[in-house]
Amino acid sequence: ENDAFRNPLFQPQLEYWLQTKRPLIQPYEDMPVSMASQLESSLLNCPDSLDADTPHLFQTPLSLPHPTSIFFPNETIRLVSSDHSNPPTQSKHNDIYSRTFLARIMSKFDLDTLFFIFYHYQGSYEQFLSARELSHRGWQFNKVNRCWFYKEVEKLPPGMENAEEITWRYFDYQKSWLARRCGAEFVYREEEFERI
Amino acid sequence: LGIDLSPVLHSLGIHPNSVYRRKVLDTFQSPWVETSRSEVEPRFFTPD
Amino acid sequence: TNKERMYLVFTEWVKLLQRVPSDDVGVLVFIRQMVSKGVLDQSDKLIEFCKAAIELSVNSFKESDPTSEVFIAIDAFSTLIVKLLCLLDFSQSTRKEYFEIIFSTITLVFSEDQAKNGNNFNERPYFRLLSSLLCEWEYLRGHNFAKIKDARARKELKEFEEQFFEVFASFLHAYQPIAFPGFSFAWITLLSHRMFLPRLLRLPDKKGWPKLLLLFSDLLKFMGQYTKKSHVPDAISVVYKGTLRIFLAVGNDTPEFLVENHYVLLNYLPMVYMQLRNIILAAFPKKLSIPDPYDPNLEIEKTELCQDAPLIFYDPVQDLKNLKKPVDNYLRIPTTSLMRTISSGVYLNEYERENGIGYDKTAVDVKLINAIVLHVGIEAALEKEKTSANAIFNTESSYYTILTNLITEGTTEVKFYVVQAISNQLRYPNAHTLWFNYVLKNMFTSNEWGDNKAEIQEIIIRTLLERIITNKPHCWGVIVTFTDLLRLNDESLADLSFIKDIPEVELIVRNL
Repeated sequence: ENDAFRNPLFQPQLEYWLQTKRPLIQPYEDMPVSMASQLESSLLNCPDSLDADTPHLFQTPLSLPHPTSIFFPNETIRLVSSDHSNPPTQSKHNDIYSRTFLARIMSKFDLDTLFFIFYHYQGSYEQFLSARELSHRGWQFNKVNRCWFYKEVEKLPPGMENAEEITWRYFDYQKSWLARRCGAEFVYREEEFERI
Repeated sequence: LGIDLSPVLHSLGIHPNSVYRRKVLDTFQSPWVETSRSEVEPRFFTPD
Repeated sequence: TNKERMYLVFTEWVKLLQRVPSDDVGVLVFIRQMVSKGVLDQSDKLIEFCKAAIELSVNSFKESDPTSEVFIAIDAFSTLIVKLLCLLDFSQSTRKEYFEIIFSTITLVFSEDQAKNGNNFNERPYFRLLSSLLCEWEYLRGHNFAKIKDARARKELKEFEEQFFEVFASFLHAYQPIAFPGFSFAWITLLSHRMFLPRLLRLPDKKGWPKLLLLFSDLLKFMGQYTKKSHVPDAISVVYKGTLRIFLAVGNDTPEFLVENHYVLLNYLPMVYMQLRNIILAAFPKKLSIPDPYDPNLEIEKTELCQDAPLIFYDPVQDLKNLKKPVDNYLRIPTTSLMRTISSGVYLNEYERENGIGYDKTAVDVKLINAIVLHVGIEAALEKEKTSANAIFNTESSYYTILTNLITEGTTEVKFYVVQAISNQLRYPNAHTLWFNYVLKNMFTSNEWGDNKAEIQEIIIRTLLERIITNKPHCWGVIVTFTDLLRLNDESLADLSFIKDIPEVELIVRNL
């Protein structure tokens, strides 16, 4: 009486579906040969981590033209997991990414490399990780001008009028590809910065 | 009698003696070491 | 033909997704046109289209050069499913119904493929389909659906999320290894998928737990059914290895799941899997600081943590069957006739196969005994809160006597399973561990057993010892209880006849 059995679109496949219920209702005492060989076959075809990886049908081209871009491959390198011999040490950065190979290697990258990944691999997991690494290093992302800013605090020798001197830097990704000092007119507005 | 679980925990990235406990299921590659030879992309979110 | 036209449309879809990002307006337009031009405007057409898409995708996988991108079409289909769930208007039907139709179609194609191909069935394309579906959903729902600009749509999708995982989990339950052995390893990989398992563990209000328990039960049942003393098939050994790692990962990330569901999980876990049992029972809530069980100055009665009862997610009262009333009545007012009903009610009508150490079948309803023992423990802890500790730390109390009477009036088998069930509650320091420690200690030293005393003591020692001689982890409560027994002044364990009978055991006990 069930609707599914009366839908011609479900015939004849429904039969195969029903057959799979039998061992659930009446379990076999010993594994039949057919089941054993299907199990073996399943073991042989066992999906691996590449099968389980996130699909990317559209390969994002490099997002901005850059003079050195011809030296960088378009594809991300499939990094192979190395051993996890080092136990976590930093409590501040103890998130789900910290133990991945990619995040750990990014912690060794130059700022230059991190900025390149950030601006040229937009929307990618790699961009996300570079932003995370920059954030860990104290950089902040300005939503308005899309630049990364860094607050440099210099402790002044005792006896000076102020205890510390603050300078702001930003990374100029559009023209010079350098970190530049902000002018005296720069005012830090918290709402302009992305909370990462 | 079971086995010494230290290498199994190690392969999972679990360090019981460490003060900091990190979640491992979000980057779990596969139930078996043999099929975990590459890392998988975990969930992440990028602001607009 | 109609089918060929659908192949064409789907092929266009696949090509489109390779040319533009999935958020592109072209994708939205394509889907709108699929509805407006009559490709996907009715559920029957949806079924036909999905069938065509899956067949094309699976064939594309089978025919592709294995070193090339074999999953392009499958990934495109996964994307389509999530896009449809996101973009279509669901005023006529619900997203859940729509999703179920799509999943049903996948299921039918999947069933036919595995039935017709037998050993040549390849699970990988179907695995990929489901894995990519999970990844696409995750991409959509990132940061609480922040990508969805329309407020109403965002609200609807947030409400749908629980159903998304429920439908997925329901179908995964139907694909369990006993039903689809050719999909077993893919199935286990899906259960532990990084976009599935942690999500279900962490859905608000533990909404994902019932389905997860069902799936873990499926896995344990499968393992149990084909684990024989004489022979464990190689494939089952591999299944066990994977299962072990999954449980260890769950114990690390969300130990609460193991803590609150130990009763259900142990009902399906074959008892020979001693270490896995210990892993489940040794779990404890994250923030707890557990005192050293080997500390010679430790007194369980003075352990602060033992004041709190553990959380139990699945109430065992549901499994008491027709003994619920007799048990609850007995706890209130113990009578011999109620006890007789309970004692005689724990037997099975037929033998059941059970691969144990020293036995291979049971005549008792083990699950029922587990339910009775845990239920009594839960009620005892509640009673202590309501009245006082004296109400339960008292060998005259009905909470204690119901267990001792089960033992007195039961066969050796019943005694064994009651003691096993009690020992299953000797976990991390909590109110149940404390009470059952009291129960077991008193049972061990009691003189009310008459001629049966040695047998009961032997069962208790065997039960505790088998949990300690395995590789770690060991349960805090078991270690503490065994230490308490070792320290008894009146009865030295090493002098007991059943210990002396087996030199290896005597040696272990003397060393301990």
